[in-house]
Amino acid sequence: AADMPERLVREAIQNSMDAALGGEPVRVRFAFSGIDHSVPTHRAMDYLNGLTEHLDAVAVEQPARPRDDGAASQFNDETQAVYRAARLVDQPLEWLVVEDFGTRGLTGNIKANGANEPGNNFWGFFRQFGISTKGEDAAGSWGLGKWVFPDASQINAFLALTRRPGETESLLMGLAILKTHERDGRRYPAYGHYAASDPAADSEWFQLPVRSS
Amino acid sequence: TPHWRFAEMTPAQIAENP
Repeated sequence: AADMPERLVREAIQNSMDAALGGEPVRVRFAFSGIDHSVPTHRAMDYLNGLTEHLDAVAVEQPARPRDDGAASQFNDETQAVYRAARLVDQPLEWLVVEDFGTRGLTGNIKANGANEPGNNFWGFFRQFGISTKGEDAAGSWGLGKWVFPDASQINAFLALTRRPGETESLLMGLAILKTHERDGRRYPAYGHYAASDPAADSEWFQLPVRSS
Repeated sequence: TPHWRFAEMTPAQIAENP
């Protein structure tokens, strides 16, 4: 965590440079809300709905599991961090925003979901969970470095808003990277998405962004 | 309303990642 600010700034700027439109400078802005511009609790829930119970599940599960020697496992640093994160959502929500300008945004077919989607930045940012082979093309820039975004968040989650060339609507989607966990007798993967509502069963569900003008 | 969602793991996924 010591080099988190450097990792975050380097990754964000590199991604923005790779997405430069050309003809104008790329600008990247980093801003912290601080407590003064935090989101009040009642409004923050719009962005946390469905996440808090999974944070709670991760927080309570780890220490409850017995170790191999039968002793109760200790809270480790990571578990403590998640437990604190689960409490954060009851408070005004402070945030960090990274904005870029003069860039293409997260381009690519939002419905593509192959094992590899060269050049599809939307896929690379939200759907690529395997290890990327560097140097394939621009999508390679969405390799392991992108995990700095959830890493930088105390609740291991971020939202991304993008407007792509030629489109009037913006797309909003989020990604949370926790740990595998159990809730109500069901097992869940480490990752979840903030996405448009969809009545499909989990086995059929394909996360899609929220569209908004 | 948009919201966070985690898809329940399938038996095959659990076997791969217990």
